[in-house]
Amino acid sequence: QRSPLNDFQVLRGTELQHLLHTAGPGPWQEDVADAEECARRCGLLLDCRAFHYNVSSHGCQLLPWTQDSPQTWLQRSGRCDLFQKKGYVRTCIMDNGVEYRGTVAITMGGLTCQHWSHRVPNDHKYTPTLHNGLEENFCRNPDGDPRGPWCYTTHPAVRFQSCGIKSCREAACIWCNGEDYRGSVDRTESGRECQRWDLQHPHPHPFEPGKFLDKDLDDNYCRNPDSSERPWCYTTDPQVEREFCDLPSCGPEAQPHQEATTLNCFRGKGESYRGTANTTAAGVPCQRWDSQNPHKHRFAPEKYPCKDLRENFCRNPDGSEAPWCFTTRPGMRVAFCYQIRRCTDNVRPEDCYYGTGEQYRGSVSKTRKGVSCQRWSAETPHKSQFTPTSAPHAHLEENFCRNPDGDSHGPWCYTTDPRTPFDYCALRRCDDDQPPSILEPPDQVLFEKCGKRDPRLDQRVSKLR
Amino acid sequence: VVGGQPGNSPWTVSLRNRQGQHFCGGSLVKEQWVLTAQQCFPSCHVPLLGYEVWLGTMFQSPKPTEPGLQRVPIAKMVCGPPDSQFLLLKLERPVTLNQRVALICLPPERYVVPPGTKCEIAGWGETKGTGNNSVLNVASLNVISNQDCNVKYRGRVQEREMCTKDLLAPVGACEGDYGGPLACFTHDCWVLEGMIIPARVCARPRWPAVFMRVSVFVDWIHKAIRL
Repeated sequence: QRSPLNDFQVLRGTELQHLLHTAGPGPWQEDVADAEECARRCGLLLDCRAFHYNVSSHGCQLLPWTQDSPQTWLQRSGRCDLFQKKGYVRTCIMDNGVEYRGTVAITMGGLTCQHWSHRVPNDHKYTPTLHNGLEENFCRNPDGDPRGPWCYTTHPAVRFQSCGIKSCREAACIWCNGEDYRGSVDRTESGRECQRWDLQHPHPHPFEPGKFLDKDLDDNYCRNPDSSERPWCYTTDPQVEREFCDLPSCGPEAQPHQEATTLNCFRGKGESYRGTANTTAAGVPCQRWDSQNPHKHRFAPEKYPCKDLRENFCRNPDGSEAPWCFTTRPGMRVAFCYQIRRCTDNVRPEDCYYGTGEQYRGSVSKTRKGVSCQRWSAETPHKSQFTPTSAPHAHLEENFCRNPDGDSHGPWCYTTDPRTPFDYCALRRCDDDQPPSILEPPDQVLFEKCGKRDPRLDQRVSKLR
Repeated sequence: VVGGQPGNSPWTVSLRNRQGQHFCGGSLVKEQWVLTAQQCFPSCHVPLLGYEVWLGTMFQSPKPTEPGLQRVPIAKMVCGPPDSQFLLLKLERPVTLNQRVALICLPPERYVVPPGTKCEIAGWGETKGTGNNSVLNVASLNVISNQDCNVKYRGRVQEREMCTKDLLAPVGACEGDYGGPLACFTHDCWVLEGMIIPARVCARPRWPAVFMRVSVFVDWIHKAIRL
């Protein structure tokens, strides 16, 4: 149950502009149900190479050109997705490349290809048609040559030569479990075609591309969004939900750009944690990774050589929120090891302050995360509530850390990071400073309407008890 | 929550990752703001796409059609002051307050909960077999002074932390509850006095439980929401 969209590669939020056709090559067709219908129509037409799909009006515009055609360019668009036939935009070939419609025009030996419409220097029997796609002097495979696309050459002594375009399988290899694989193979190891990630048929699934942006779940290409042992895809065969893809390994298991490992704390999601904590936060001992008891699982150490699944140490082989492990308690399958401290990503304090830092007059101008402070007199990226004129007492010079509002947690500043309005500074309390104790007797407390829960619900539940 | 009972806590929220899995608790302090623990997130600047807050249900795995369930994406994070372990989450839109969803009060700045005050923790975390993992569990705990707490902890408990009384039976927060509330009944209202943070062991019998003291950081909460 393949979708006609399987023949297309999408660029979300993109329009293809043509220098000579600002309004596009033809009218919009509004009577289509969805992008699949557009793909069906375009797929039937030999001179249709791509189409715009309007995500709001659900209309489509068939296009005779792609982003590699002359005088075209891609442009961001708030209303369109651009679908282009894979044969034209993929830089690798599937099988023997008879579908290849790319623009490579150089042979393996570096010779320029002869135009197919020319009979010199090499005469031949081929006539370019829409069907055989013998365009310009691009490499093509009109006779199904097992060595892939080829061309006649402009060198009199070399009649024709293969172009050496890589198969999609060879074009990209995988490190470790292939979570970073971004190649264009769209078939499984049994030869089944992959289902598109942005479709829920024939197999509904949870991996919506929009929710897993970091996994680049493009079109129907093999990917590994759930840290399986290899890249895989759902298949277009209703009887077979998902299968692995057959992809070459890049070699020895170390990943070239692997993050520095940590031992007694973890950074980010803890995927590089290599410490020896081996209980859960609940204090339950972890199960050994090489054991299937009490919990059967798929994270066999030999299948995840890069994840260091030694003994029963807390690890994060699947991109979860933190290091975790299977536990030795039958009733508790997995648990996070949140008791492992997070490595601080704070920078080293550069100065110190007394009390709440209201009198701090130093020139530190960096937040604890190392972000530069915004000038107090500036209005961007954050509108300052405290300015040198509105708070003269606070000595708000330049972008130095200050405490104009008596913040009990120390000097702060507005930051130059648009995502962080304010933050505390790379300062620490001076060693000889003792903050006043807060453990005085409580004073009278007045509250508004919060903090109440519906007594009727409470009663019902207590009955439940 | 270990040693708790199924219960009702309309300000307790469930943090969900993009697979929809519960991984931490939180407290609804404003219609669009939830307080939780920094430990729950890789950092204060992670891509938040797919992370959601679920409210208005008692079930760990509510059906999508469950009435009252509110699922709100998280739009922004604000990291708490140094040593606070606090994290404020701004939601993409305000939640709807109703019978099942309510705000919890914040204490005045530097307010110290009197010893003996009745409090409760709530969460969908690990019960260690003492309760029903599929619903929200609530457990009652009573506050003790830091002085008493430090007898057991040999002075390690800071003023920015607070403690509840040690019990003979294992009762307390556990994995999956972190970031959730220690709510105390004060002057006829429930007030968010503490936040559940990871400890080396869950619900350790005969040991006081330690929480972050919210009143020390309430000025930051107001400032972060205002700025």
